[in-house]
Amino acid sequence: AAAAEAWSEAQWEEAEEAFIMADCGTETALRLVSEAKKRRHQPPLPALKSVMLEMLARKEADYFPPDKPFVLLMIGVNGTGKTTTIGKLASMWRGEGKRVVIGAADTFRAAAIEQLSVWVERSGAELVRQGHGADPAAVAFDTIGRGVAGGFDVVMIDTAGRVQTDKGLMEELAKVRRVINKALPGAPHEVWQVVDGGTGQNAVAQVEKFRAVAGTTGLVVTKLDGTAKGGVVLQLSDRFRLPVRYIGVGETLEDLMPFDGAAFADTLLP
Amino acid sequence: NLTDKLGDIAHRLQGNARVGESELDATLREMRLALLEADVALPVVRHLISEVREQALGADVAKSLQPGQVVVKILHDNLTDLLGGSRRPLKLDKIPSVILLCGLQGAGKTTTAGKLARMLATDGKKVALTSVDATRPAAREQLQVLAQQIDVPYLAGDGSDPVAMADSALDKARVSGCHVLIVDTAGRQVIDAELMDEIAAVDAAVAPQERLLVLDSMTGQTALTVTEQFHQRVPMSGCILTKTDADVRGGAALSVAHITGVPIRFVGTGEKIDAFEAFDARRFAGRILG
Ligand SMILES: Nc1nc2c(ncn2[C@@H]2O[C@H](COP(=O)(O)OP(=O)(O)OP(=O)(O)O)[C@@H](O)[C@H]2O)c(=O)[nH]1
Ligand SMILES: Nc1nc2c(ncn2[C@@H]2O[C@H](COP(=O)(O)OP(=O)(O)OP(=O)(O)O)[C@@H](O)[C@H]2O)c(=O)[nH]1
Ligand SMILES: [Mg+2]
Ligand SMILES: [Mg+2]
Repeated sequence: AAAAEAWSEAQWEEAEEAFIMADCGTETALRLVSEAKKRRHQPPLPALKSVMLEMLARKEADYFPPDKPFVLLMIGVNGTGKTTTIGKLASMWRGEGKRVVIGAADTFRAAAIEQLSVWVERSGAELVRQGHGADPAAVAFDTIGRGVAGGFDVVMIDTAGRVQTDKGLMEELAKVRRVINKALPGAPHEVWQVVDGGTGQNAVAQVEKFRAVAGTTGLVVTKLDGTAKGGVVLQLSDRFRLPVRYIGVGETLEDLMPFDGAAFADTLLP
Repeated sequence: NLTDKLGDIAHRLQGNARVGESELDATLREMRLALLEADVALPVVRHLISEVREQALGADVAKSLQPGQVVVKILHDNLTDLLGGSRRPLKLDKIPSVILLCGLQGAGKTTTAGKLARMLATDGKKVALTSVDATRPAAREQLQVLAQQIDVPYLAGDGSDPVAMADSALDKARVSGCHVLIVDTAGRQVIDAELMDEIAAVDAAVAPQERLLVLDSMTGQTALTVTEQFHQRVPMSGCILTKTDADVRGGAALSVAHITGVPIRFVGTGEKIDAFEAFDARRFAGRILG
């Protein structure tokens, strides 16, 4: 039975190409195949799956700190889904009876505050905002103040999208983080980078550079309801040991799922 | 980068009296890896490598003092040809000419609509903007803010159905006598049948002179499927690559060129409304090569 399970070289190559097409990257695709080949006690598909699971960073189930509020900073490149994800997370926590306040720290992009305020309303959260063009760090500071004074369970800070090559905006992000920490020691308890599931190898540079300035503690991968498989997640998880907390699978409040490594690995398998 | 990597192989090639196919194949393997790492879709990579192989053998690379460099140049030329094919200005001869923007969620359509409007207005055209995005919160407001920034009229479509909105906006455009109407649409996934029917219906309603695919330059392997599927429902006449200010290699650009043969017209080079340039094929080819 074991002999029947073994793959020909051509089949292994086919698997490697499937991983490349899933955005795993050439090195990872090669590594998945070469590692799985070594596991002679396992048939090919389970072997590949076990290698993938090893690459995925383990996460402690509970990211909430012992005392409230739990402060979460959301970061990421332009258009990845930060604002929408904040709405989804708020809705999820509201459903658990938690009180949520959200800071509109994207004070730059056209109608960013208006967009966030719709999500705040839909999810039953509260909004802290200042004028368009205000200092994002000041908004973050105010929001934490409101979160503490109002006895909220969760404080979320929405930030403007930025590309990792923009030194000024990366410094701004570092400042937002510092100010959050000043406002509340221990905060931000979590910093999640939102990654578009359709992103190619640039995701690695994104996570690397953002983490250097913001101290990323987790990832959210969005738009996995499309054709993209998000295979780059294997690299992100393996290289940076960052757990994927949630995945976005659509544009409405309910379209958020906890990341399930085993299910994810299944979608990547050829 | 690729040129350095190939420098080593070139060194090896130079030592030989004639460049055998195996030495060439080693070079091509490095190229294949470099192109994949640059997010060029696998089927496109296969096509390019076979082209380069044929031309390199034909060019008798062995005769060159720098065989590795010659092969790189062949690849660079192939990329440039593929990317630069069929360059032509926007077709805006009808009054009003409609430009329809389509693409995935978050690609940069709304921002690009503003950039395009600003560019055309600077060129002396009478431009108007409209959004038929009835789903994303504050989508229409976003475009209205941009329109205001560049002092270009925003024409509001009536109702909440994208096709009806597009229709009524076009009527208003005709009445207003504007030369160009730029139609911003909601982002969508190509496997969403309903939304793909919708974009085809919007297209039918406004019969655009230009249908532009707005694609995030950091898109990975799915750029091929995405381009293919959009092109199938709404025959694209061009593409705009966004967020090229990130350190993205931009291999997705080749998928567009390879699948549709449509020209990449412009690139978005930043968040500001003036961060917009004409696409330079040779320079972009160099960037893909790293
Ligand atoms: N299909 C799909 N679309 C999504 C998902 N998450 C977000 N989107 C869409 O992606 C687009 C961008 O989302 P935003 O929340 O504005 O992204 P952002 O990161 O806040 O963008 P910026 O603030 O401009 O950087 C919107 O159209 C969202 O509806 C997802 O999981 N699936
Ligand atoms: N750095 C950079 N950001 C860009 C560029 N083009 C657009 N953006 C940003 O990308 C994000 C998404 O842009 P939008 O215009 O909202 O994208 P969209 O395609 O209209 O999104 P949906 O309507 O939700 O599908 C915004 O933060 C823009 O400012 C660009 O060329 N460079
Ligand atoms: Mg946002
Ligand atoms: Mg838009």
